[in-house]
Amino acid sequence: MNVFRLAGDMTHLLSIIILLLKIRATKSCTGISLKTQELYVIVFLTRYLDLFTKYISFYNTTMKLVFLGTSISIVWYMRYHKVVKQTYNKDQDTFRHYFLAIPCFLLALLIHHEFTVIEVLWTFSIYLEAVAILPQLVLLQRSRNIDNLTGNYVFLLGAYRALYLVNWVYRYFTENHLVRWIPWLSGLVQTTLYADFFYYYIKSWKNNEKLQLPA
Amino acid sequence: FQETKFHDEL
Repeated sequence: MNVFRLAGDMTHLLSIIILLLKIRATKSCTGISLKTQELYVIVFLTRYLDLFTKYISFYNTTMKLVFLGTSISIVWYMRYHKVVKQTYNKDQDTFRHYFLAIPCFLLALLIHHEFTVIEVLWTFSIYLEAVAILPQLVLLQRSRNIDNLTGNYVFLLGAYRALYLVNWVYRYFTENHLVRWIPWLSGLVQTTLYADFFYYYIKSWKNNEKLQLPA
Repeated sequence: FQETKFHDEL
């Protein structure tokens, strides 16, 4: 494992910790899209089916279990915690899951490495992860006030895949020129979706102003 | 440019 991949994983982990911290400490999930969080549960459940079939490393197994556990607990808080669920912006979080999930599934049926259940679901999870942030970005655009924890959460979540892109370039040159179009192109799409958010996040940080996305 | 199947990332 190289330093870029490790930095990417740590950024991803940190983003989730910040989100859980926000939910637990402030007892509020204002500004967080339940649709996006549910899509991440689907992403992790379909990607980590190989937990049962192959072992890569202690690190991989532990991280997979942490991502599964934390994503499920975030959804649990937002749907069932008696205080937290009242802070959920249901009326603004209207993006439909299936607009994203169905096309990703069809694409995975068409473009994959191997036509097996595990492989198609893995590919589906890569495609779905690329676009799963969309409901969250739509919700942020509709929010008048984006609190710091929410802004930092989305920033770190976007930075994670950008670091993976660097990791893939590094691996290409150091590991026998392995080519992996499916994650590469999906990761590129995923990072591009954040471009606009990154611009306003950095601008607000430099000017020391409150983050707000133009409608 | 053959795709390598290599799922060792998260």
